Amino acid sequence: SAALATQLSLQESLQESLLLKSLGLSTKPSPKTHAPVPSVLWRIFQRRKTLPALSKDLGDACRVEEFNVPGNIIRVFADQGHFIHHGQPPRLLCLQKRLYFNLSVLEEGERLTMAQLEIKFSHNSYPSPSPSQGQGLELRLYRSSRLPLRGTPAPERGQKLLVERSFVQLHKSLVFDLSGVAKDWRTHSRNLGLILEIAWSGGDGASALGSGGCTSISSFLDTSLLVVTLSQQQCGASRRRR
Amino acid sequence: RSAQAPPVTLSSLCKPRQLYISFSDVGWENWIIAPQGYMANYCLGECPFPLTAELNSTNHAILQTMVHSLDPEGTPQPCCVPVRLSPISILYYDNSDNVVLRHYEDMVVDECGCR
Repeated sequence: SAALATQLSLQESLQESLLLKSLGLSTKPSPKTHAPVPSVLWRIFQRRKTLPALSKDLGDACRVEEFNVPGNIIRVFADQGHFIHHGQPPRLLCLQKRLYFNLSVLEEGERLTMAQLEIKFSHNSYPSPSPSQGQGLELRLYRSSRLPLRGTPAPERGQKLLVERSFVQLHKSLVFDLSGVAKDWRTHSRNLGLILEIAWSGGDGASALGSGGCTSISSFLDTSLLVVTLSQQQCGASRRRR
Repeated sequence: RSAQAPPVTLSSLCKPRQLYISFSDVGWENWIIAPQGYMANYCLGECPFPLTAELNSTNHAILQTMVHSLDPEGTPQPCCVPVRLSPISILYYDNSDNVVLRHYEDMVVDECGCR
């Protein structure tokens, strides 16, 4: 009976792995932490759940209507990068952080159609002392061109500037399109991450650090990368059927 | 000449039957966030001669029931199978603890037919 039980268990696990494969998974996931579900994913999930069956059938299942891009898989990657701490903070620099999103979980048959970086703050904030004095914050996002060296966090050399934006008001959520960079990470170059910098502009270093110009970014929460992909295996098959 | 067959009642005709799939029953509750289960349904029932339009039959199935009525031993009745399915989306954690929303086609049986 022990041999029979082993055989049944083997058959069960074989069936399970076949089933998982048909769902596009190589193994049964076993998450170590149950991170909170990003609100954008909840919203899309709830909207799809409430759609009547007929609409689901007519709509293109391999398209993400919310972003108007092809895709049937939406992932939200948590940032695995660390803050870059300088011994002596450079003048005007409020925050410097490496951003790293591990895209290696994307399978070869998946085509990346969108990548959107979101930087979250706990609330909207106005840089002090006063935006009317032509002072504000500057956000810069660089593409990292080399691996971070342990113990020597900064400065980076040969970084490619991706985004540069000035803010009089920092909104709760800032969103940037990184589709091109993410596609390039998958095809041409290694994913070495990004460098995020938020700096005080329009004043002197004393007003940034001394009188609280940088305090408006104290509400910085975290960053995440939302990635939409199209599974060629599943969506290719459904298109052929239609 | 047709063989004597037991009368087919409306309730025994090919149609969708309710089937609720619970992800905790299959041991997937640890990584599937939502839904915790869903009404997947299945097809069951007879495809008797003569096949009617309500049974979503193909020309081939109609002919097969005719042949079956003449030779019940040699030719089976057509099968009662899903002919229209709808998709669902599943929210889950992957192996790297990322949250994933994936759209899966053909997960819910909406209509059955004799094929």
